[in-house]
Amino acid sequence: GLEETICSMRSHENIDDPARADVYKPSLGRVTSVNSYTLPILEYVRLSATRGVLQGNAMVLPKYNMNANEILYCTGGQGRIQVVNDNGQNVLDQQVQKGQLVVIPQGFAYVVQSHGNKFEWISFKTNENAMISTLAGRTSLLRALPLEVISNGFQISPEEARKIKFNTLETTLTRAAGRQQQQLIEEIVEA
Amino acid sequence: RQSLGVPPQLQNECNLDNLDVLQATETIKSEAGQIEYWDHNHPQLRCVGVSVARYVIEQGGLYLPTFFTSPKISYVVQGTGISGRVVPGCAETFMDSQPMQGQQQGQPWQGRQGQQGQPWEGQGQQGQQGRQGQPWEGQGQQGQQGRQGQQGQPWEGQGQQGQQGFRDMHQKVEHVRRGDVFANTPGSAHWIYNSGEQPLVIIALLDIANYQNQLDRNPRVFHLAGNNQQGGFGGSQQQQEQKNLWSGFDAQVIAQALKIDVQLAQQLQNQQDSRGNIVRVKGPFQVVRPPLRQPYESEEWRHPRSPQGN
Repeated sequence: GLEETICSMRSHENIDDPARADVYKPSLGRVTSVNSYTLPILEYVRLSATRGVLQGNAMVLPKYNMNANEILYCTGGQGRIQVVNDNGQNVLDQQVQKGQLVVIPQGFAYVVQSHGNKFEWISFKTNENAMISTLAGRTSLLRALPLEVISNGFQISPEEARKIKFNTLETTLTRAAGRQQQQLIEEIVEA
Repeated sequence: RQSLGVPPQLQNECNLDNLDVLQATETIKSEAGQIEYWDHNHPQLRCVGVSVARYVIEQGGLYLPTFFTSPKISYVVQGTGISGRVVPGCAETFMDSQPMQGQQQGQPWQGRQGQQGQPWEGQGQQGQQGRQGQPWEGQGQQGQQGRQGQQGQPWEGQGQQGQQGFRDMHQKVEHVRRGDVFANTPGSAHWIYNSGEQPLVIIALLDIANYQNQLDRNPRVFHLAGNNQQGGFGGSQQQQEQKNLWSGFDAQVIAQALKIDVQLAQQLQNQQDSRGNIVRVKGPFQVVRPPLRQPYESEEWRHPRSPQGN
């Protein structure tokens, strides 16, 4: 029996091929995951992985890991990563470059941005079927909340709640402001 | 539990020769209620790997959306309310079906609906995507801007009529009442509103030794809205002000992610909000929800008079 099951079990899967991407946007980047559904051996080791490539001036929408810790290793380029803990404190806000590692604990919210440069990474997750929950976008947590909950929670008008809930239509990747645009925003805010 | 990888320093922690009755040790007050915690560092609770809290939500109070890294099970001790649970990636299946005002007057989004069907209608959101693809998918910002430029967002640029015409949609909400048990998986957010006329009291247990909690044996609550200046839930969060998740991000990043202006993004961070995690809802709580099942609620349902009653 082992010969037909364990011994013949497929143990590898290429996730760097753009043709295999789960999320693909030519101008923004791509994200590819492998879990126990796509590679059954991961059920035994209780691990999974995600490969990501961000083009310049793109961002992965804010999200958190529901059932896994994540270890992100930068394989190329440079990007900015912000991580927020359970007290709402920013526990990481740094540029990450090739060869560096970031640990993102379960539940901690994080966002990945690339400004000008491409950013490539591989994430290992400590669950064979790691699940994420996004904080912005069409399938996000905000989108699933009633407007009343949003407007009362943040003390904002229903119209503002509507914008927060519906303005972002993407699910995973979106455009990030470039450096010039970011500086302009900062100037406007300071003014 | 020891077989599930309890750290060695905890394995000899269970001294079960004498057991005590435990009372809540800490109370965190909010604008419209309070949360009482049992000290999860107490040897008995530490031994069994759980944390317990009691939520008291006053009439018209809303417990703001939160999630945990551990599974949670709750029991409604008293009162009635409305509970919402957010399952990531699931469609918004609750929507107002009242006729939209202004449909006859040529709303900008009518053309899009006419071609593709309403994106929020029916069961086939996935199927619809599969057949036609969302016009904004796979095109990045440019594609989206193009669409907006041509047709506008369904909720924008329509003036008063458009605002009246667009109704909310969201994921499932349920009525809860005394005697109900409900469970939450790690990472799925939930909120509760007290729709009754008496305080809504809920006792909840967090299984922090559960294998699905991959962090330490401290209960960790993540708030999506509101701030808690008194801290709470013991452990790492004790004595520390708890802010919501948006507080830790750069406001500009939030603005980019949600495509809103920076000022509104700063409001999401609730920096000046001292209401706590249970806030008072001003005015009626108009959330799309099914009516209460009256026959189910009645005594006749529980004790049918006629033997023919099924």
